[in-house]
Amino acid sequence: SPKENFHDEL
Amino acid sequence: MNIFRLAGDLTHLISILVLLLKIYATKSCSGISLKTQELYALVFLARYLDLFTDFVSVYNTVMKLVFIGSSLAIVWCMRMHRIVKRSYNRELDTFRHYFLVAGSFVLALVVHEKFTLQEIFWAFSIYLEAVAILPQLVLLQRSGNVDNLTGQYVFFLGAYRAFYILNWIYRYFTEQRFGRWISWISGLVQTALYADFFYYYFMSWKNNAKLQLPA
Repeated sequence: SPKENFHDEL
Repeated sequence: MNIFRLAGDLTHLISILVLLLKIYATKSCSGISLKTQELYALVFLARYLDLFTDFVSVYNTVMKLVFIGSSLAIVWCMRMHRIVKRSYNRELDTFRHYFLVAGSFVLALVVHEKFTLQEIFWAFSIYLEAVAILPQLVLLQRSGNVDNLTGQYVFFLGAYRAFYILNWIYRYFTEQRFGRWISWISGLVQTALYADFFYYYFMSWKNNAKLQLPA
């Protein structure tokens, strides 16, 4: 999932 | 958001502000590689395609827009601004940056997590960012003397990825999540490329001397 991939990083 | 991630984002932001300050205050871009600035603009445009599809937070959106906007503005200034462009060290900034773009793109086509447009462009941006500083480092080495603001700019730009690595280690232990291999390897490569620069930066700081890179 996107969450697993640290999608909150820049 | 942990302290390392915040420090990473802030050093990244500071590096851009220092560069803008240098160009604005001195009306000069001497010592700055247009090649590196173009690569960074490409990095942000490729990575933040998700601005159109995902919303994470106001913070993320604003930062993404700042990174895209500032990198395009710097490229514009160095190419178009009547006064600023005169100071560009064109003859020293000869790194063939297209090879970095092509190499990163081929690598992204081969090594990615999913074969989707967004994932391939994301991986491409991570690979390209890892090597985007090379034209800048070559330019500094060729010109020998590094002015104060340019030195600070490169230092903060390098520090940013190092803080991100600490952030991934922290997240691994606190969230039991690993993130992505692609980021880890590229981040380590990116930070390692600065090792030499960091060494001379700290030496000049310790000795209170002007930053000089050996030819």
